[in-house]
Amino acid sequence: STIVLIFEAPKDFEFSFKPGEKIRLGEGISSL
Amino acid sequence: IGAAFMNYCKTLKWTPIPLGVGFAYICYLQYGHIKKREKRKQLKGVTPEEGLASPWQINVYKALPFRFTSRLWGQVNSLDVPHMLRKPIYGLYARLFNCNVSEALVEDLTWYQNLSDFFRRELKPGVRPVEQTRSLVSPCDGKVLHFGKVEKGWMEQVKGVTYTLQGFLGPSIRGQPHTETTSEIPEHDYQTSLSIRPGNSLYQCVIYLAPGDYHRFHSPTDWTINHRRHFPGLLFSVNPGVARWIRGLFNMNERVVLHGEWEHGFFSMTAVGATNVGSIGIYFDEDLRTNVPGRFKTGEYYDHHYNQSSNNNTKDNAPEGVQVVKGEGVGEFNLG
Repeated sequence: STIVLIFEAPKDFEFSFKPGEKIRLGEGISSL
Repeated sequence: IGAAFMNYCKTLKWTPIPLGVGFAYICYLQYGHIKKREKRKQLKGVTPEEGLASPWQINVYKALPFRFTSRLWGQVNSLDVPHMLRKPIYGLYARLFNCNVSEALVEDLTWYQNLSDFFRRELKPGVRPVEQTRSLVSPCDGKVLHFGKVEKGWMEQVKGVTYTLQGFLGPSIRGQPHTETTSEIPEHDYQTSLSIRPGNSLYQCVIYLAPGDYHRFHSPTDWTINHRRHFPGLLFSVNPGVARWIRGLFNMNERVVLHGEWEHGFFSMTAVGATNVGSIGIYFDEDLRTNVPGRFKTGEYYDHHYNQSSNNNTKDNAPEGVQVVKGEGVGEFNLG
């Protein structure tokens, strides 16, 4: 199964992880 | 002029040697670069284009009865397991797929009546603290396959393997008038039609849930869900290997798109089904039925608008839609 998020955000938005990284529910995924 | 030219040539007679040495040195450096590049290619394997499935391979894959077998798998796993067999069966599943049973709300495996129950197990309160300092958090446990900006209506499911925003969300997702004759528009125009606010960009993030992961998904932010779109579809595996092999995989699979607004504008969260996990439940949407028997056409979808009458979460005079807060449970994947 997969979850896909698509959203608009300010141009300086940055993700705070790398592709392939494991992530857990509730962990921050951005600089915002 | 001739004498002057000859004299000039005499002065050049030693020049070819350093030139030749310099040229040889440049060749040597270039040879080193080429060797390194070829080695890098070998280590990385084939390029995405070379590794993609051909149309006939996809057609063969499509012909496999994944939807039927998934429903059968779901039905079998909805049958109650005898009490004495529960621990060995679920224990084996947990070991095979590396489930962390100690995080489950109910650790006693004999409590779960069947494997489907165990698959959608709840977590203990507090084992997944929600970061309060960030406005956007992960909606689930999983592995990040890809993320980044959506450019000209194209997205990537893994690095270098693309799918279209229009194919994924379907026509007229936001504001645009929908008619029976709505047809495909250029990908760039589709992204423009989402009316992204000035100073903003569109982003995407793909998170893959492995079989042993916690299979419920929560709200990644505070937002209002206005609309649900269900695409009946195929049930190809979505593991990273297949995502690298089949271009547009997510546009083919059964999926439920929830879309609405957050503090920065457009926001959507989509649950994409997979082989044996084609049943998607949304807690505030009793009308939703996924992976049901029957044929479907590619691109076919069913819309549902959330309003006050179908929404118990909103208070009187609240705007239309379902308001969810960061970390709140939204739905779950089920076997079947």
